[in-house]
Amino acid sequence: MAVAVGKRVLDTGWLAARSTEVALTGVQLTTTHPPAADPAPPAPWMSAAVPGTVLGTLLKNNLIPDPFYGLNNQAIVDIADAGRDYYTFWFFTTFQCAPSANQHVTLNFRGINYSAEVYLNGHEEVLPKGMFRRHTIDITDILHPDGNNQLAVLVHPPDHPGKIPPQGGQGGDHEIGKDVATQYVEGWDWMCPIRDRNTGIWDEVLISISGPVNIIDPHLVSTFHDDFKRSYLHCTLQLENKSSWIADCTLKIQVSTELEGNVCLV
Amino acid sequence: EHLQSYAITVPPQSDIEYTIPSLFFYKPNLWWPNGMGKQSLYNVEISVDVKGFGESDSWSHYFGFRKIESTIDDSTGGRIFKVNGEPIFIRGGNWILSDGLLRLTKKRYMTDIKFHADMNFNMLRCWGGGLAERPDFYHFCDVYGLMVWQEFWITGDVDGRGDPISNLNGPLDHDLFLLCARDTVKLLRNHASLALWVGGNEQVPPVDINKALKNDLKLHPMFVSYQTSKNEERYLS
Repeated sequence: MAVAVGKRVLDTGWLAARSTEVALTGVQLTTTHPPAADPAPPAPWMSAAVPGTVLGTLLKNNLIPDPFYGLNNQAIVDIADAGRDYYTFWFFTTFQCAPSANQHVTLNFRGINYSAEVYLNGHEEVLPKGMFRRHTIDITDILHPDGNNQLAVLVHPPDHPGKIPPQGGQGGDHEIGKDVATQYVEGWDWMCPIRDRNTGIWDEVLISISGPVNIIDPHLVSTFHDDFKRSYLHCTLQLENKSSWIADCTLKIQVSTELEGNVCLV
Repeated sequence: EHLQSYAITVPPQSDIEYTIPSLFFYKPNLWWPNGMGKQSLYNVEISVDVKGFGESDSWSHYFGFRKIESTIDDSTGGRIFKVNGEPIFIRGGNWILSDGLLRLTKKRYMTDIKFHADMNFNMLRCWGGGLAERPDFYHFCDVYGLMVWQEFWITGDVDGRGDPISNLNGPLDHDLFLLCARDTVKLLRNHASLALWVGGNEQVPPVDINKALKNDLKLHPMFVSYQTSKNEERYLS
């Protein structure tokens, strides 16, 4: 039975573990040795906060004090002292998806800080660096026939996490500025340094199921004339045909006025 | 009347860029910033059906009809904003990010942004050392009428004007910076609240990055109007 065309957010059932405490490879984690979530994940695995950061996951499991209270932040080891591996983490989850013929499935990360390797059912994909970029992976051909899929993501911190000088200061030693990542994480006059530099799958993870043709990044612009009496809505978009045959499409655009209560006028 | 459909053929294993013929609206409900009027939003839904398959994909977005302009005022050197032709007094708030562990839920954004609207702000300035804010942030800025000044990831302190002086030429990988900037623009550009892209905080980005950003973000000629000698407004196209 074909799964419905549409998008599904993967934000539950994630596990996490420090990379230095996991001897298995991504291929093994997503084929022969997946971590069990029930009844409780075996150490060193723990329930993870995705979207979120490594510190968010550690806090969720009470493995660090909450850095926002008192001087707790001092009790959390900084990446400069512990090393990047200490905050390099595995994130693991499973999901159901069994598309029918002519359906295509992509795995979409809206933000990862800072770089990652993705493993799905034993297949590896290396994601390029950069905190502020989306990643889309076509996973149609690597989904499990029985619909049970296993996903592991090894997330690495920024390349230049820097070291916080004893006197602190705006942006610490400024090393973080060598990467394309948020800079406040080394601390500022109004902010303590963030110990993991916000490493993690920090934004939405989405499974998108479409037919042979999918819509990419529509751009909407309105123009006005005659003192805003006349207006035009312009839309440019990309259409991608992943199939091996010509696709005869009907593109529809519908603009409905804002929702008044539950009334929607077209 | 605002439901149109078009027949398109897409070759196999390829992607095409398609511009939908513009839709005409007579006196649409305009989107206004907080304190100037209603934040009218329209639900724009786009779908593509493929012959022999049915609906193949769909996309939707709450869109606001508005025109936001800003220019530098020669006499004060300050930036003047106009919305739908009306000058606006900016009551702006500084915005770094909502949570240092990036627990950025919709509920959190809604609460934070409504709080700023209740404080009578009409703009939030997203500082360059923080984040390119997320679609959920912009959605609630659309809903509550807070325009957004969004800086890219350059700060004076870290990029050339801090103590110690460092990263005079910005990040190591300029291509990566521009790739992230372009992808961020595509992610956020349809939001009514997005008022201004800014190269960085207290610092101009490195020349090549700044030039590329200015080029990528310049207004399409169709939207660039000018005043004639008789003080009439004319569009270039």
